[in-house]
Amino acid sequence: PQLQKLLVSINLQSECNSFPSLSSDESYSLLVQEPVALLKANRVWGALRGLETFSQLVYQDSYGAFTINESSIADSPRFPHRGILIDTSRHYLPVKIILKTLDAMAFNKFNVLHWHIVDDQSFPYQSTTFPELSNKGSYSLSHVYSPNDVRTVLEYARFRGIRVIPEFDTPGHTQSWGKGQKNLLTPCYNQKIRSQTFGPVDPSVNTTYAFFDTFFKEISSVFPDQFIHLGGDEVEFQCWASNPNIQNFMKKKGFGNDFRRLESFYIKKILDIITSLKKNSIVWQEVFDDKVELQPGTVVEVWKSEHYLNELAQVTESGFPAILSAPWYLDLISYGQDWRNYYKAEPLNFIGSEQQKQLVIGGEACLWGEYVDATNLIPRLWPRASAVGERLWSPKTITDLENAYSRLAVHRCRMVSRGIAAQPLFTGYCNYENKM
Amino acid sequence: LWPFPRSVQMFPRLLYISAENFHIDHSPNSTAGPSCSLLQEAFRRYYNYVFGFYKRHPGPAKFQDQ
Repeated sequence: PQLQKLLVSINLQSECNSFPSLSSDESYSLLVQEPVALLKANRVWGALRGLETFSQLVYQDSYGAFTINESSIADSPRFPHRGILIDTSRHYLPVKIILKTLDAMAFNKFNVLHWHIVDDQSFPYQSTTFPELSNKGSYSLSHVYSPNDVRTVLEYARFRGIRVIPEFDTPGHTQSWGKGQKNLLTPCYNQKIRSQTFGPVDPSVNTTYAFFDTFFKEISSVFPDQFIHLGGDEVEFQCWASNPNIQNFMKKKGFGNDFRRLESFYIKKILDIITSLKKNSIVWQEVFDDKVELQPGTVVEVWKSEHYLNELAQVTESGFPAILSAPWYLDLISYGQDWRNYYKAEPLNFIGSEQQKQLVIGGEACLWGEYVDATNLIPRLWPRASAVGERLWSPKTITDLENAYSRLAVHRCRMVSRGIAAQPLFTGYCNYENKM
Repeated sequence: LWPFPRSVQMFPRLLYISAENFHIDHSPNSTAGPSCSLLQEAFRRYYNYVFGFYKRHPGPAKFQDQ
């Protein structure tokens, strides 16, 4: 018996020319029988996921013949936000590597590329409104992402059902911004004498907010996703505290010596700018912890490893959607099968109501750029991120580590055969190795 | 399968697929058709993922006489 065709049927409006979103329908059903297999989905996004599954069902028997079992599959994701964070500031990543990462993400049914595009170290995003940001803030004039590069990444991702959410972290982690935008950062003082160093964004002057209003207008038109990541983590207060203008501003506003109130004042203004652009914000957990007044629907990303389940409980108790990345910092490396720990992390293992648990919309595996560039990004991500992928896609009951090991070992070989240099899980071999 | 789907039923009956006689196509009932480049491109990609490695490595290289 032969399988001659796979027919793909989209039932509702296909959304073929749209960008995927948080509410994209990724469900599908697949029926494999002689002579025609049928893949049904409501939208193209489900068809993409079903094609991946179909491709995994086909295998070569010991004679080299392509074979598939008759089968019936119904599938949909457990969480709608399943992301990978890449950091292109600490080390620049060539566009080719970003595209390869998107391929690997599709093999693992991830649907969000969290693009931490700029940071303290460099500003590779080429802004059309403020070209000096990358002219002066990137590592070199060739280590930038041009508008064309960004469009390439967005379209490549869309073709794989992957959203691209850019992160423009402020007010901290902004050293590279200061090179191309005068008076944006706070000048630091040393015993009342101005030093040559700068701290976080200066929240005390109107020019700061005029700049961000224009900048985020550009960002919201370049990146089609409904969400922009605003960061807001690890804000250093020392430089703010040293600056006499900031001290006066604190007095005027009645903030006392509580710089968290200044930080809150600033972030609230930035959140308002994003709202005025009809976009939603994602922020790191400190913004919630520091009691910034958040707009309803602002997503809080839980990243600190200590007590992350308690944090999820608190965020969702306050009615905010949450994404979890705390247990999935893949830049941390160890000897051995650390994928097992990533696999065992269960995002809903906190004490809370059913309503609270529904506010956990997913998670992200994060790969920060210290020690990671184009030479080792792919092997460090895969197959470790695959463990996170299954945790976020598959039903809660899929937890058996032995079973996962067998399937993941095969999946890793599959990724390698498709050009992804995924590291081995442990000992073993891949079938195709004698032909390489 | 990775990640594991919500519900899977596998039957013992095996079907053979030959690269030459297998196609991925739109169903006549589908709201998407050949003008949907996102799916057209995905069909091409997944055909290559299923058969590509085999095609890239069909056997030892053949050298021309000269």
